[in-house]
Amino acid sequence: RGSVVPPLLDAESAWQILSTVNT
Amino acid sequence: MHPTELVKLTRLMQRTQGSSDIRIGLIDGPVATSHTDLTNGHLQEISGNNGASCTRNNSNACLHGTFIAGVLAARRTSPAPAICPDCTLLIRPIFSESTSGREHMPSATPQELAGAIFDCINAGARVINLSLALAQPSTREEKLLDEAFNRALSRGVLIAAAAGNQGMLGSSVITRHPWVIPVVACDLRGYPINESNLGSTIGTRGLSAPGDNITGLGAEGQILTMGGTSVAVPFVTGAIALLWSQFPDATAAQIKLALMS
Repeated sequence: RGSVVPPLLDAESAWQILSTVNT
Repeated sequence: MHPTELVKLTRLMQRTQGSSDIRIGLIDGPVATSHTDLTNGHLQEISGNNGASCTRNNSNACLHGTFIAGVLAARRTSPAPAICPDCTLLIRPIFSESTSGREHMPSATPQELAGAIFDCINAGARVINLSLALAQPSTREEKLLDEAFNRALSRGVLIAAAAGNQGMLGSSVITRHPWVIPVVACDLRGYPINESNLGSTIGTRGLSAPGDNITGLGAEGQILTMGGTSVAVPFVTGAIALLWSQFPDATAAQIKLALMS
């Protein structure tokens, strides 16, 4: 990414990722 | 835009209010634990030298601790964001109520902070909220703090920490530890606020979260509006707590990776 500003928290995307890992 | 919508917490908050099995370490000021919007919460006190409940509701330490506790654990019907009221909040006060003035972000020594982190880990915290800055850093004490962060890493305890409010580029002994998730404060359009510290480490390992004009609980029943990276941290902490409530078998690394992806 190389930015001094971190990305915005995205709780829904994190939930989607975890729901595919932990089925 | 509402702060919880900005960081896409709304649907997750509809799915769950959290699980009491997920313990959150709140290393902050004491909390007005008898506040009507908090008494339904799962509050558990881990007292250090000071009690977990406020003795002076108008002290900075109490105002700060109560506000951050409200973002995490207030009733959902309260004006605070109230992200995960059914998770267990471990209150480990570190700021004295005798501090005068109106500090924007209370501070602690590295040794005090390290002790509080060990206490939270030993009490079963899965995630620790650090809405604080460090005072009087010294090399020896910083080594102790590094050991505390390393213990958190080896036990799979996630740590979300304020990036700081000096408007500077750079990291601190807290935010430069690779296990710590530094949190930058942004406005309700998602742009970083002027006071928030930024930097390459913070940009690579951190997250941005709402920290401008956030409405929350005052210690004496009033509504307060606060901002800064302190206030942004519990949005990340709360998201972690809800995700772990929904996916209790996920590892700390999986939760962290999902947030950073």
